[in-house]
Amino acid sequence: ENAEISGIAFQTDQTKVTFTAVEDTPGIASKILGPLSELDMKVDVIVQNVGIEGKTDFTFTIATEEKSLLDEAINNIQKSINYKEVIIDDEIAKVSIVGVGIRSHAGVAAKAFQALSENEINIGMISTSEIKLTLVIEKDDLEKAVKVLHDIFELDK
Amino acid sequence: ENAEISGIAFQTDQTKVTFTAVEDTPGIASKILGPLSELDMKVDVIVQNVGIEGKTDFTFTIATEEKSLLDEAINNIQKSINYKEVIIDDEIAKVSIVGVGIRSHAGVAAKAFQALSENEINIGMISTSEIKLTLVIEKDDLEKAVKVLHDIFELDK
Ligand SMILES: C[C@@H](O)[C@H](N)C(=O)O
Ligand SMILES: C[C@@H](O)[C@H](N)C(=O)O
Repeated sequence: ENAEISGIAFQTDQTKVTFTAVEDTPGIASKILGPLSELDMKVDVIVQNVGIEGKTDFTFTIATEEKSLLDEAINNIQKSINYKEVIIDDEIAKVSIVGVGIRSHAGVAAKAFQALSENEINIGMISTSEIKLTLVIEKDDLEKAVKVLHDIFELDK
Repeated sequence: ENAEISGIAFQTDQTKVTFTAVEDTPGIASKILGPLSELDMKVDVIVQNVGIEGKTDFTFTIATEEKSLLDEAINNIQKSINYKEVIIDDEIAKVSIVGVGIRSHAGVAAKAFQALSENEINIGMISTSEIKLTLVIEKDDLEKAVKVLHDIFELDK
């Protein structure tokens, strides 16, 4: 493919928070981000997939150093939305494959996903933009994931 | 907040495809993207949220002009993975809020989500990167969404 991969970026200082089975109706996203913003929390990844039977899951990552603010944030959020449960996970790492032309290059994603799967690394979350394919994986898999991705995209040559 | 919003980008020529209840185990993402890549399909957004009880949904968007390749792609994919159903939706629009400093600025997301909710625009999918907040909404809501976002981020001044 013609995509130019410029590098593999990663972070291990994040915690992911998932509200499961929120209503897929206008206002819910706002009622989650509002309280986070009011507490000045550093939100990085926000991922929400399509609603199924009127419900969806809503996940965001925050800086782990701000984890102490989560109780208050969740307390505020639960006053205005329904959800099944909140899952908090600080054992994650964010890995991003950065380049130009990643959009419309299913080949880059296919290559990255194949390399990770061959190394038994589970992909927890996927979020893409034109220049970046962002994956959330388990922290313990990070070192291997970065090496594997460097190898298949030939970034050390 | 200090985020600089440079603009609102949008596209209406995409179709979203969701495989529901795929197994959240290594190899599944690869078995979906592989066939898409082999058919040279233009994949743009890929969104996958966390697994719940070992299952998750996997969504990607393609150029609607390539919709005719979908039957073959799904045919190939279903040979190697289990899923509950495939949902195909070409009545979507992708809207992106582009800027610097969007990451760590829950305020930008909060502001965007509130403006959309006040206008009864449902947010179908969310995918973020440091410089871009990407939303998938219904095509019929696009014109209003772009206007609303331009207004609240004061982009016409
Ligand atoms: C789930 C959430 O994004 C909802 N669809 C909203 O528009 O706020
Ligand atoms: C769902 C899918 O991403 C799976 N977790 C994988 O690693 O391939």
